[in-house]
Amino acid sequence: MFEARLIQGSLLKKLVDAIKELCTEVNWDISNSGINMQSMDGSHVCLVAFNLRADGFDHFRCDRPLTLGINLGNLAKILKCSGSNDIITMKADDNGDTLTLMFESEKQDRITDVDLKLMSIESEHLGIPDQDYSAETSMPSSEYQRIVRDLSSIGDTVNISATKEGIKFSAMGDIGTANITLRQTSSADKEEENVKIEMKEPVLLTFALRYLNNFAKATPLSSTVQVFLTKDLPVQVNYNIQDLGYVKYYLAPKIEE
Amino acid sequence: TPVQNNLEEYYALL
Repeated sequence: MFEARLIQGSLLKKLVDAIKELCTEVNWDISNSGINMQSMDGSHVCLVAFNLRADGFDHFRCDRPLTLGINLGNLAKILKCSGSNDIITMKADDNGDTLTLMFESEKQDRITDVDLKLMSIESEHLGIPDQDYSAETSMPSSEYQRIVRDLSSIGDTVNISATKEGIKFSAMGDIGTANITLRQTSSADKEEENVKIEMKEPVLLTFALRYLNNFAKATPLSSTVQVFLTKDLPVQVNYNIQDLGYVKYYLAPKIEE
Repeated sequence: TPVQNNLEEYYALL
């Protein structure tokens, strides 16, 4: 028996909206420590992983580990039936073939329950070693969103370089070129509005903007985003979901043939 | 022009 009650149900909706375009059919691994998912996109270019900790839920029960095969598009359709202030409860039996979602309004005067059919999904799991990053940047998630959106109107790929000057995003296309440089700041009113750059060594990597733009769909989940760059390795883009967990994206770089 | 690499080039399938 699995049962989890999330007071801030809108977080679940935002999470599914943040990943559904990259991964359509995924396994959620449920254990008494929480809910985990890891899935590559169809072209095996990027990977999405999330963790929702059991202690982030108002109530969490999992008698034995379960794997729930979920079509995220269908789950997103169901979550559209929930109100933005609804409390969401998820339930599944140990050998069941459905996930029950219950939406309770704030005043608990309206209750919706929906059964989502589960699927059997063959999934591949990647082992991601702990990495020693060349450069780690923390910035407002709205800033990241704006950079990748703005550069998408210039070109399809972006060069990201971290130097002692700051972190520079450069795009080149038929209409011209654009560079956006972020410098470290410390003067913002709120800590999360600052740009922090921790650089161990200069690094330059090239990525497809389409994917970086897709990662920005997680912006509503967190006010900040961390971008980890490592020489010759995939970029990691992390959104921490306050008091609940995280969603992380990994994207393989483009390389010269 | 650079080509897109895939993740299996970096991470092992478990």
